[in-house]
Amino acid sequence: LLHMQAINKSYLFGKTEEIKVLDTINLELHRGEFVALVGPSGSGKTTLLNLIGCIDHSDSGEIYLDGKALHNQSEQFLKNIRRNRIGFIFQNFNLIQTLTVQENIELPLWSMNKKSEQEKLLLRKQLYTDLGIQDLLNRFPYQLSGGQQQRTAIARALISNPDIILADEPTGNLDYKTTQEIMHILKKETEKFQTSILMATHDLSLLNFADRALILRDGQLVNYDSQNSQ
Amino acid sequence: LLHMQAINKSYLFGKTEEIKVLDTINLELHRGEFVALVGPSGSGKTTLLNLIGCIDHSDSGEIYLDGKALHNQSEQFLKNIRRNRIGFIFQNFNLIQTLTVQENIELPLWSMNKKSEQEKLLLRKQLYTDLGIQDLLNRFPYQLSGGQQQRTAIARALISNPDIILADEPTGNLDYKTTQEIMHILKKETEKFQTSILMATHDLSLLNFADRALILRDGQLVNYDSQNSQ
Ligand SMILES: Nc1ncnc2c1ncn2[C@@H]1O[C@H](COP(=O)(O)OP(=O)(O)OP(=O)(O)O)[C@@H](O)[C@H]1O
Ligand SMILES: Nc1ncnc2c1ncn2[C@@H]1O[C@H](COP(=O)(O)OP(=O)(O)OP(=O)(O)O)[C@@H](O)[C@H]1O
Ligand SMILES: [Mg+2]
Ligand SMILES: [Mg+2]
Repeated sequence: LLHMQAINKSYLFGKTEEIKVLDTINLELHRGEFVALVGPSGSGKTTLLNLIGCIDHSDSGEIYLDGKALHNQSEQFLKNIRRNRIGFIFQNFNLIQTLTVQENIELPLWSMNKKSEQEKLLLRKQLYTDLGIQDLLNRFPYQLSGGQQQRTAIARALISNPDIILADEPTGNLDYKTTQEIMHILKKETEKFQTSILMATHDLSLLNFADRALILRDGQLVNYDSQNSQ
Repeated sequence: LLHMQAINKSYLFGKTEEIKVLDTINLELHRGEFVALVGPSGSGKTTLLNLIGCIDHSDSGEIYLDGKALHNQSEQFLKNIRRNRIGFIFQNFNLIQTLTVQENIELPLWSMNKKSEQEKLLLRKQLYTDLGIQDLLNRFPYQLSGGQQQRTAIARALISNPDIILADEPTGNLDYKTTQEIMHILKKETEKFQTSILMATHDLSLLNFADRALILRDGQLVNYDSQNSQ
């Protein structure tokens, strides 16, 4: 489903300093697969997810989604991909402060035609209850706790039933019980809809929910061999 | 050092709905004590910290800091307490986007006289290195990873050597190794400077660093008896 080939990304500071964040990254993500991405703080996990989510550009290398190239595409093309095929759970939530919880969550549906919007809403009525936010729908983000904001961000990523969910530390502000519930909801997505999930996390206990894990270290991606390490 | 008596806090929605977040809370925090505050997402941890940090008002009840009453004080009085005696690590970091990392961290020192500012800066030169942010001092918050922003927020809370540190989920965006380092830095504060720390967290493994823990559930605070539970 997703294929990244020799992806490089650096940040430049002035004329002298270059920080190579991603160094010749190769990654494959298959339909219905749940992959965890771990690595130290500052190792490049968010940067990598942003490239796949089409909200940033690599310096070189190729990205293919369903065989179609994402690199070197127009902003309009990438915008379409972002809206229709990818659900992004941001590390800092990125909720719109002037919209209610419900409006925030249903925002991805505004760009779709009426018929599919109705179908997806029916499929997702359960989602608000599963995430424990059914009583918060008319509130604004500033009226929510950190974890409630995070759950709102998760609902928004799931509502359009995307092909790929990019989850950037989706449980960092949640207690143990809620974290387990979120993980089961995500796992159900892969089983029920063949959604692919790439999840950056610092919580190593969540690796149990993933099919496999990748480690990002010094700009390079390696497979985490859980069978050997345990 | 800190004494909260019969503290109540509710949020009102329209004329009909009242959510009682904190219900007759009594809390004591002694000099040099490291107390953990745990509870489900939405249980009121941030609300409680905001009351102690003088950035919110309770509906009723009393708060005493070093014997002086904080409830029913003027905004000017509370502002002084906030600046000089309390260091706050916010759940969402609250970094100023238009200031560099170094400017953000040293902001609490601007309101102090020149002599004590110099003394504290010498004491804190070590802090940047301990937190691994010494190479990031000239960057802006948007140029940092989530965990780097969190570490910047931690440095800012420590730099003025406050009497009380309120830490709202200070390690939610950090990997295991960095989390351990932060915990040791916080523990050193209590031992070296008799700083008191109240830390809200979802990571139960961090309770090992605390002297004792409190559980917030259904608006009420109870002691967590770790000796009995283990
Ligand atoms: N806009 C930017 N300009 C310059 N450097 C940046 C920018 N964004 C990120 N960086 C740097 O790129 C590196 C990787 O950042 P990234 O946010 O991808 O890390 P991360 O693995 O998500 O970390 P964390 O676990 O702390 O969230 C960091 O060193 C960061 O400081
Ligand atoms: N400004 C506000 N107006 C209305 N309700 C609010 C407001 N701020 C917080 N709340 C509600 O108060 C309750 C407690 O919120 P609080 O942020 O203190 O929880 P928390 O324990 O810090 O949660 P988390 O672990 O998710 O950060 C939540 O139900 C939240 O929705
Ligand atoms: Mg990140
Ligand atoms: Mg909170």
